[in-house]
Amino acid sequence: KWSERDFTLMGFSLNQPFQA
Amino acid sequence: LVKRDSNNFWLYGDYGVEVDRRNMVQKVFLLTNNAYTSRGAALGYHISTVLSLYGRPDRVEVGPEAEKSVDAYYYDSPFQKGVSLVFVVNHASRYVEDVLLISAPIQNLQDPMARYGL
Repeated sequence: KWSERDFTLMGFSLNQPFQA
Repeated sequence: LVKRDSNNFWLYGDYGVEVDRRNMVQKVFLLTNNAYTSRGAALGYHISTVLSLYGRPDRVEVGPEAEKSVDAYYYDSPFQKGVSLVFVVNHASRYVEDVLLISAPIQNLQDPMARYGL
């Protein structure tokens, strides 16, 4: 029932390159 | 932009992002109730709404039960080890005070700024 999107916040995923 | 040790905190109006020295996102947190989680939860919501949106948490860290203490409800990502969506909830009122997406344990849950790592 979980999707990867559930573990994003404001469009950000963790351990991914930051793009302002 | 706020620097702490080797990490940078990008603080926007409604949310903040912690980035490490390799420019990788380490933490995201909501700052106002104009920002929502992907399932539509926000600061100020009652925990019952969070539970209806997300179901039973994987674990709950309960505070010292003082008037202003908070509890943390953790939803652990099945996709990325160590990643959790966390709702910090006022112990007495049961309203959400903070929402964080984290990759490392919260150091001092009871301190609002330390909670962010700031």
